[in-house]
This record gives sequence, structure tokens and C-alpha cells, in this order.
Amino acid sequence: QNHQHILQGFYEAA
Amino acid sequence: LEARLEAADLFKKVVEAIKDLVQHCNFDCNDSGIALQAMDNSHVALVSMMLTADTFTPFRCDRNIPLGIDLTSLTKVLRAAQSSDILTIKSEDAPDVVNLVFEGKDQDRISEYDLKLMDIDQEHLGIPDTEYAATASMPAADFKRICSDLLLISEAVSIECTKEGITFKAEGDIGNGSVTLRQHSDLENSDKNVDISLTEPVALSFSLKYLTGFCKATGLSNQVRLCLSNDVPLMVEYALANNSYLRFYLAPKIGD
Repeated sequence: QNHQHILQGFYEAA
Repeated sequence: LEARLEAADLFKKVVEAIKDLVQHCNFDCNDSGIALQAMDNSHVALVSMMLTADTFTPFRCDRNIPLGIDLTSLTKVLRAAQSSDILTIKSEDAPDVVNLVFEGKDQDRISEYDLKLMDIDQEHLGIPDTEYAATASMPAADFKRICSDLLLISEAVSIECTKEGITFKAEGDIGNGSVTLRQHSDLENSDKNVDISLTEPVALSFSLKYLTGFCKATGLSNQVRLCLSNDVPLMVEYALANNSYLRFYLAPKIGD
């Protein structure tokens, strides 16, 4: 529960 | 680039709202306006700002220029601007500095600062246009209050959106807390509306440390809009005049 996703898992590098 | 704002207040507040999340970032200037996209160091949150050309009177930008700026330094310079000052941002082609001019409304004082630019190689994420499962608009001050109250209970909040309303829940060592906002239209003051549109119920957990950080933008807009879909980052949007905006994206916490 303390862990946070990071955004790269959701969005591609442009 | 030459961009003139009737009141420095807007730019001061935008920079104030993002400076603790991101330290160095490119202000990308082109003929549509000034845009910024930057992630925090942990890559959990992202800020996306757009100040459209219509926000400035006048706005001129002849070619695309990225202005790499240290926001701590920019904050020092912007301290010299009074909120009601006219602010002009100017830059040459391939600039070493950005020039900021603050003029008192009565035009008896002109301050001029040059801020050194830096080369910033920033990772840019492509954020697709997303149809969110749930969108909730509410008074920005209420959202700020809820986040700061629940932060005293827990470091995480679960946000659940249903047709009945949006619920913020925190579970901590001292106990639990929850706040529900029900959909509601205030006929006398639409700034107080709570509006929810939903295609399917959503429940996601987020870090309150980040959410309370986003709330530094509260002074920019009466209303804030939360856009949620299961298993995608939350978008928190502060809409500004002339289609300008300040948006924050926050990756959800991993479930149990």
C-alpha cells in the first residue's frame, strides 16, 4: 500500500 | 518572444504552484503560447501548464524556443514583481537569458531582470487524450481542505466516485476519516457547484503528499476538476482564463 506507480508505466516517452 | 501579461499575479501564482514539484524545466514557447511539461524527481507526478497566446496582450513568438529555467531562481526574480504589475517576458533567438520587465500600473516604476537560462534535457511523456470514467468538479478550496485534513490521518487517500458523489477516505493509525461531496448546483454561486459525470464507478488510491502539493494552485481557479479512470493516473485540473490551464497528473498507488 505504500508503493506508488510511476508515470512511465502509463505514458510513452514522446 | 515578447509576451505581456496585464497582471503578474497569474505568472507568480503558477510558478509558486509548481516550484516545489519540479526544480528545472523548459518553458516551451511557440506561436500558440507558453507550455511546460515536467515530472517530479520520483516520476510519480507530472505538471502540464499551458498559457495560451490569448492569455497575453499582446503575444508574439516568431519561432519555437525552449526557455530552460531554474524555478527557484525564477521565484527570486518574481518576488520583485507586485501582483498588479504588468509583466513582459522577452527573449531573443537562441537566448542565454530571459528578460522580465515589471511595470507598476501607474507607470512610474519599471523593473527589469535578466534571468540566466540553462540547457535542460527533459524527458517528455506523451499523454493521450483520455476519456475518463469519472469527472468531478468541485470548489478548489474544498478539495484543498479535504486533502489537508485527511493528510493528518494518513499518507494515502482512496478516492471513490459513484453516481451519488465523490468520497475521499483515509485510514491511519489513529483511526479512519472520510469526506463525501454530493452533486449539487448552487444557483446563486456556480463556483460552489459539485458536478459529477460518470460512465463507471472508480476507486483509486493516491499519495496525499502529492495532492496537497497540487493544492498550491488553489488561488488560480475557483473550481478544480478531478478526472479518474481505474488504473490510470489521476488528472487534477485548474482551468484558467482563455483556455489556459494548470494540470497535474498523479500515478495511483499500487493496491493491496
